[in-house]
Amino acid sequence: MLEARLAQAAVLKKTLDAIKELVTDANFDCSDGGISLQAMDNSHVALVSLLLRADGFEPYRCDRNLALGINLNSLSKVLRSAQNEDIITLKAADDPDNLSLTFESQNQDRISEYEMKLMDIDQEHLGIPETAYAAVITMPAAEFQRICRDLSGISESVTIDASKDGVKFASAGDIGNGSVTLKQTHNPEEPALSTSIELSESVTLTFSLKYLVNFTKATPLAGAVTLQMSNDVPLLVEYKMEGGYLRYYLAPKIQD
Amino acid sequence: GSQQRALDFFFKPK
Repeated sequence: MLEARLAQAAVLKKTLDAIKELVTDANFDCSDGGISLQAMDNSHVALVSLLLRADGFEPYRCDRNLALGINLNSLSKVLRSAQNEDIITLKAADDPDNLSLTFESQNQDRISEYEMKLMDIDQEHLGIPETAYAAVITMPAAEFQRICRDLSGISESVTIDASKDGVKFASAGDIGNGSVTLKQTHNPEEPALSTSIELSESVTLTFSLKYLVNFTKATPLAGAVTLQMSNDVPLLVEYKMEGGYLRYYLAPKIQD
Repeated sequence: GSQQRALDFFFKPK
């Protein structure tokens, strides 16, 4: 059986908000290491990889591996009933038909109990090779969100160019063109507000802004975001949170 | 112009 108690409902609520528009149904794979999810969007352009490590829960118990097939829209509806500060407990039997969710208020004067039907999802897992990326860019998550939103007003796609001079986000469309260049900064007082660029070679890749804007729905989960790129491979966008991560992979566009 | 590639091109099923 699974029993996982999470001190802050907000973590799960924000995580769902960050993935439910990209993925409709997904298996939450539970093991003694924690709860993970890997799913592609319908058009097979983007992939979401979530890990909530066992040590992020207190307590966490999972006797045998379980795949909980969940409609993310349904889970999101149930989680709307949880307050951000509530303590959430997830429970499932072995070979379960339902997932049980309990929301307790901080001072335990209100306990809400929900049961959600599970579904059978035959989901293939993709092998994601360990990659030493040529460019690793860490920046404030809010900055990345703003850049993607601003450039999506100009064009459907953005070219990200990482070089020793900085990282340049550039878009060109019918109304004109625009770009934002970030230089490396160091803010010892507020490391989350710094931009760092680690580069072994220059990288230039073009991506759909629709997907990037979608990824930035994870902004409330983390102060910083890391973009990892190599030429001709998918972009990795990572939001690290306490007790896990939310990663998005996005296939690049290629020139005709 | 540019064409969107699918992820399956890069990542293979396990």
